[in-house]
Amino acid sequence: RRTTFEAGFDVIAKKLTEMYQMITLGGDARLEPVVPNDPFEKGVNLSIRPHEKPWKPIQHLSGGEKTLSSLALVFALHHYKPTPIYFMDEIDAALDESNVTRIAEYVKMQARSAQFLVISLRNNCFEKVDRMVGICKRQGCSHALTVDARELGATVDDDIDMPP
Amino acid sequence: RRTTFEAGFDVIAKKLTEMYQMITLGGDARLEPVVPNDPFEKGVNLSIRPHEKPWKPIQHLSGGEKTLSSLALVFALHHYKPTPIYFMDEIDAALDESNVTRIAEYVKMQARSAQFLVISLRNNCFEKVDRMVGICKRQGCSHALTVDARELGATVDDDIDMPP
Amino acid sequence: LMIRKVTLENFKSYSGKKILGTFSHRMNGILGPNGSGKSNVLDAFLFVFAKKARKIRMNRVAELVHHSSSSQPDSAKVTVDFQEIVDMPDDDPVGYRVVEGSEFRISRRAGKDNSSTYYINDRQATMANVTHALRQHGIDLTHNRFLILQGEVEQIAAMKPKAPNDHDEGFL
Amino acid sequence: LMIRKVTLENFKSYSGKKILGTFSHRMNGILGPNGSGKSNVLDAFLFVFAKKARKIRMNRVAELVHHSSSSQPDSAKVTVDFQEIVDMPDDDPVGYRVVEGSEFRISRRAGKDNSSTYYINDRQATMANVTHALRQHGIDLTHNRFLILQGEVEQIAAMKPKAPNDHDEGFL
Ligand SMILES: Nc1ncnc2c1ncn2[C@@H]1O[C@H](COP(=O)(O)OP(=O)(O)OP(=O)(O)O)[C@@H](O)[C@H]1O
Ligand SMILES: Nc1ncnc2c1ncn2[C@@H]1O[C@H](COP(=O)(O)OP(=O)(O)OP(=O)(O)O)[C@@H](O)[C@H]1O
Ligand SMILES: [Mg+2]
Ligand SMILES: [Mg+2]
Repeated sequence: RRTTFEAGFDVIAKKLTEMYQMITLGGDARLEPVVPNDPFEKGVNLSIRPHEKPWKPIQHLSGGEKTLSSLALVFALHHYKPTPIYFMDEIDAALDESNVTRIAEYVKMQARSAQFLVISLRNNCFEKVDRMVGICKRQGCSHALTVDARELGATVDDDIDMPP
Repeated sequence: RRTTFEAGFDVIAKKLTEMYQMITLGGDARLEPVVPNDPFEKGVNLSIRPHEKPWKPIQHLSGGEKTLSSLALVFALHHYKPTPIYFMDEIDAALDESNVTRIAEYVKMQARSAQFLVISLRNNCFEKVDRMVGICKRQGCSHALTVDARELGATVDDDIDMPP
Repeated sequence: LMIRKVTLENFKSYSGKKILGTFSHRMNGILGPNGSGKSNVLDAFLFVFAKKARKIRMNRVAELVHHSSSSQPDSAKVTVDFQEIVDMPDDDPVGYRVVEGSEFRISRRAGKDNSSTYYINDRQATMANVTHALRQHGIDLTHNRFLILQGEVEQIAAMKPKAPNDHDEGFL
Repeated sequence: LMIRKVTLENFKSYSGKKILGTFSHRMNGILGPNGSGKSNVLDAFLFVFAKKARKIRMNRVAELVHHSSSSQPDSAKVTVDFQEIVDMPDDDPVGYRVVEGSEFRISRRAGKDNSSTYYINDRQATMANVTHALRQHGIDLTHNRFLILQGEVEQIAAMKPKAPNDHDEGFL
């Protein structure tokens, strides 16, 4: 069991570093056991070296930097052990405009191998989606309208069956 | 002491309701003692009736609705007992674009009687400010540039002493 | 596996029967003003996936039933339609082909009396049946890494080393 | 009372001497990319206002001193310049007039040895002197309602009824 864990751990740690470097263009991340070479002893720790800064434990990062680190980990875990569907609610709340765009791009890339349902308040995020569900509330009741991004204005109705 | 508290409490409760109605255009808020008419017994509770919906305890609200309720309370408290300076870090993270604009408008109004230093990642917020401090980081070091909103491009240097 | 559509009946802020979808097999966005009901859509999925009421931001299942001045139904029901697909090359207009006969649906009804009933393909089932069926299709509900709730994302990377174990060790 | 400017010397991500301001007496915005140093500006004010290191997101005062591959100074210092003003009518180009002789400054220096020194108008002072001086000018540091840190705003209205008391009773 320990060897399986350590093999999996190595794959994830390597992928996390790769994802974080891609997402932050120059930052670096390390997933390390608290006790060297023994993840079972005290668990694992995530250290981040944001772009051009010294290595830091994650508590010392800004809100946006923590968000990017978390998402790099989620994508790394997906690479190691994929899940078919992801639900994400306002993952970009703490991101500046350029990071909102960047993370939306990464989700779009990941969406080639999994289905994503993403809630966001940031316009830059919606530029990347394939399909949108617009929600509004009138007199205390929510209404939903599904629209295809490529055919804006063409609503998608399940019983009308277009486009699937 | 109790009578002073209750008098102050009534002023704040009234102002909170007024502020929340203004901010949400149709919502309602009530600050009530847990034990009726006795705020000292068990403290106070904030209930919210968002626009066209039934009264709810604050835990049942959405992220944006909680933010608006909190800010209505902060503004109500300022009316009752003003402070000269306010520091606010990303108070609009959970707000949709129209609420970002609306809250920025309210801060601008409150800024007639207090100085506000507001950090935000949302462009709609910066449309309302009188002066902006732009921060960037190069090689791990932060740099700041202060610019007057009316004279965009005119940097404000303390030693150059313009505009004050 | 993909979710084709979800039907909300008197669930939280959704009065009457509301259909969301057909979804894309790739990236779907849910947008709308504060308080409009976006997170409630996620709650609908958690509800069908047999998560406790506490995780759906409510103390009791009865609170999930829609209530407003115009409407006080006795129960709420959520139905999720799934299908298995095969990706098609990029030049294909649809992008995927549905695996013949792979469609299935999971539903859950909650009453104002706090009762809870599950259905698989419209036939009554137990909660264990549902979690088993979902696991068969690749959705493992014992860990939560496919789910990032509002306000949670910053904490994922900050999780303490040993516990909670979901973070890394739990699922390896 | 208003803050005219703030000077950061080797404080957190600010290397060397950096001046922010002159601020508007009304609404000032701080903007920049994630991780650029915006919240660190608020930390600088908290630091001068004698808040504990824990509130400034650090465990020890020594961690507030700037460190990077290019620069490892021995201490950090923050200076805040205040002034009392009188509002002028809206047609006035400046919007306010400074009260003659009302300018004052508060500074604090922190060393890598965890030492901490306060200054009022560049003369050494105690932490008690500083909190007293600020209170005289209307900044009461015993409650925090003039300060909303990153991630805190949603909790303000959700505070439990009786405790913590800051919420309502504490300051009445
Ligand atoms: N059982 C119910 N009946 C009617 N309305 C309900 C019920 N449960 C929750 N609501 C309403 O749903 C609203 C919250 O919806 P939700 O959390 O989905 O908003 P949201 O779109 O995610 O907003 P935000 O962008 O602020 O996060 C609340 O205003 C609440 O009053
Ligand atoms: N003593 C220090 N020396 C050098 N850099 C530091 C020091 N303390 C903190 N930092 C850096 O400051 C950065 C955080 O800055 P800050 O929290 O102000 O960012 P921010 O602009 O508020 O970002 P966000 O928009 O994501 O909240 C971190 O990357 C951290 O590495
Ligand atoms: Mg929400
Ligand atoms: Mg910040």
